[in-house]
Amino acid sequence: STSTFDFASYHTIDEIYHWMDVLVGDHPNLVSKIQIGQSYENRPLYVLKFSTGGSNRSAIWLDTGIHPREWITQATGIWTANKIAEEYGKDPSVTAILDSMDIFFEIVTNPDGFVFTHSSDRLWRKTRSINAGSPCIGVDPNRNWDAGFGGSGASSDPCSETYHGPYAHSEREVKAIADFILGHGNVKSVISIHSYSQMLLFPYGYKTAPVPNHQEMNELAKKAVSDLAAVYGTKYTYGSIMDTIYAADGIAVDWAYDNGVKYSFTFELRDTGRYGFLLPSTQIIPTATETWPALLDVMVHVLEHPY
Amino acid sequence: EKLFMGDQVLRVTAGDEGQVTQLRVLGEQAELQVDFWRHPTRPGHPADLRVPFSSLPAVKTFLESNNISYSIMIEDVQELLDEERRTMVKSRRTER
Repeated sequence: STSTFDFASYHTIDEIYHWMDVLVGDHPNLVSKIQIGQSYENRPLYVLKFSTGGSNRSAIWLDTGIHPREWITQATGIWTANKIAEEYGKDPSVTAILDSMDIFFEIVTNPDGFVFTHSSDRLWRKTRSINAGSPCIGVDPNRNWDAGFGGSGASSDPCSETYHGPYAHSEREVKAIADFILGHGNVKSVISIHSYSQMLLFPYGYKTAPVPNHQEMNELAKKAVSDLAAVYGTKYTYGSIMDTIYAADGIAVDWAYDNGVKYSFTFELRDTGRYGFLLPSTQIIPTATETWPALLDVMVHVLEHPY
Repeated sequence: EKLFMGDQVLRVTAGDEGQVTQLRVLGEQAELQVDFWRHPTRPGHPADLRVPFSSLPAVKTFLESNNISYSIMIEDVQELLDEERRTMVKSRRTER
């Protein structure tokens, strides 16, 4: 049972994949595990599907770990997925969401990179694909999306941590998600969880023009970070990526927005000012616990504002 | 396995746009192998960069000579990673 899983610890990919099967076993009428593709090194790309039935319902996509060294995001993903499963039938918001929408949650979005952080280089950020003509390995999977791809908000240097890759969606891990979302056709929200700097961000990163529903996104972000702060006092900033941090080209939520997913957000989790993304495992549950109300705010808003 | 002994993570706060630009230039000096954990954005916003042990003197000289204020956020990255590994092993043993 998932009750024996230590959510307050970091885990290997095998432990996480095993836990997924246990979660499915514990909640057979709600959770299933689907595979949306394979990574560069042919690892399965697993997605947890939360569904109470119906065909092709509108859906919410969540992902953690696209930058594999940010272990706190996968750990937060595991806790959050378990929370969603546990709260269905209890928490009115979760129940309302899952009574009419599906939730897809990819926890290890970059499995090759994640395995590499355990085996060889704890601080690995990119994928593990080979860059022809360069000794340097890997692409930044959050600069590889077809939204302002190749712009100055990414690097053309294969040795850079923000290398955008040879062409948009060159990375199998990115293409699998893009194909899944386009194939599904009814995804209404993409929430990509990163670490760290305590920010709740929304498009655009690749252009200064605000999105058409900027006001709505800003108000929703404001409410979400307020509810997040109420838990442990962790203060987030929020706004469009371009306004809040810097120009970033080829990122997931910009691609999602440009492909019709109106409620696309990126979370940058807590920054204690002492560990960067190397948060000690004692901070997993507090981080996940404080993030939950903000995530729920976004998901409830998506439910209440069909389009 | 790659080790990060003596590597430090510096928290740097640029005072003006010029210093933000200088930080970006610092990031582009491949031989220093600086790894931004938080990218320089705008004055007053922290940027975090991991600096390999061998590059620490050069990077700190660069920051000090340009009056860019910084503090040491992580004194030794490898020590933190070793502690993380010990914690994982311990919790796995407890779980088992």
